[in-house]
Amino acid sequence: SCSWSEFFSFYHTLDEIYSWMDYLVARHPNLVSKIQIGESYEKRPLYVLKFSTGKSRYRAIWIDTGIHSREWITQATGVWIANKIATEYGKNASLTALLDCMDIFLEIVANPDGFAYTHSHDRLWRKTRSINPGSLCVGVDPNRNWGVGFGGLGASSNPCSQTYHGPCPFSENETKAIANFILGHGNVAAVISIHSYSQVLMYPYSYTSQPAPDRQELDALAKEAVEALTAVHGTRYKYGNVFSTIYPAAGVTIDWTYDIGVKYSYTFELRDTGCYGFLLPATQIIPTAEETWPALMKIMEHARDHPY
Amino acid sequence: QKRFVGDQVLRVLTDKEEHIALLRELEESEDLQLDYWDVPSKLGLPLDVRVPSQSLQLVKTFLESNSIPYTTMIEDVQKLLDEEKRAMRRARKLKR
Repeated sequence: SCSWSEFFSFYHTLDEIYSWMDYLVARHPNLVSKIQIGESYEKRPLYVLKFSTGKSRYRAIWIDTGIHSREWITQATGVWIANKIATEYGKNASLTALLDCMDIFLEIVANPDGFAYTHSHDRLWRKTRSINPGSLCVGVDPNRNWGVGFGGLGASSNPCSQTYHGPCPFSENETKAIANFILGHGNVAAVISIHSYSQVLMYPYSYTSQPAPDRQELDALAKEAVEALTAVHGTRYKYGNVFSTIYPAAGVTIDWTYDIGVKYSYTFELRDTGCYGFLLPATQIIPTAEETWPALMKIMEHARDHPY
Repeated sequence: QKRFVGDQVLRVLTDKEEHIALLRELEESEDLQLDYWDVPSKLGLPLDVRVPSQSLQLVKTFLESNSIPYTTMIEDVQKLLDEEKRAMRRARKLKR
């Protein structure tokens, strides 16, 4: 009895999202499939939706949402985006052209243990749920756990810190599974890692003030994407490299993907609009997703049109 | 489930390097159990900090005595969470 616009305008639990993913696959069997890329520390499956029109291995775009579990707007936006991709294929000429030559992989809940924990114990939990030997504090920041600049600026060696980098690079199942998948695929042309709430679109680097070799192109594309985003609801975004735009941060997703050769490596910080932080009311899910979509499309179209 | 009754989120405005250093110092005080929603690093960027109710007075006094400007972004975290829960319950009814 629930219309889909209503469904997308609420926050959902992990079980609800996973069930909905099965529904999406069933509705669009020729376009969408669900693959498991690993399991979390607490043995939950790490699911990725694959949007593909081809049998061969196309160039691919990777998108993940919700690696920081308390940023609920990102998982909710991930659900909306998955639906958008599935329902716009064959209607939206640009997306159709994209899916006719590229695959999109979307991991809606990149940190399922943390996400389940935000629903059951602590709404403001950010990290993974792995036990840290010798410490009472639980969890690792999965966006400081990647194998680039590991342990450097903006990452903490204190297991009780929100930015604890973990005992070694890729100590967390959740990050290792993504890294293995991207490396194993071998043809990922763009990575977009979606967070919230500072309203910025950023590219490498985070761990060093050195400019990325492709800085000019990445910056121009970020500008275009942000303009497309702002045109929808007037939401103001900044853009630039992570190091100068917000803060130095070592061991983050997009620095690793960039350094292994994924040129179009971007990270979004979606809304807040200055009032709610991680506690964005559900009424803002659809506007947030709606404005994110054209920005995502700009990046995906650019990756499609500029093979390297 | 963990409750956040009376916890506030303060938006701290850093316009001097020494403010950033002080905020880092404050972050180290584990007794206060502060939850920094961003990293204190750049001048001019607002910094949001969730302050548990029992630490509010101390933190506000610290900020004021060091002339660090702030506003209260969220008056009561639990109120927002209660509203969020109500919305999810409404969603479940609709789904059924």
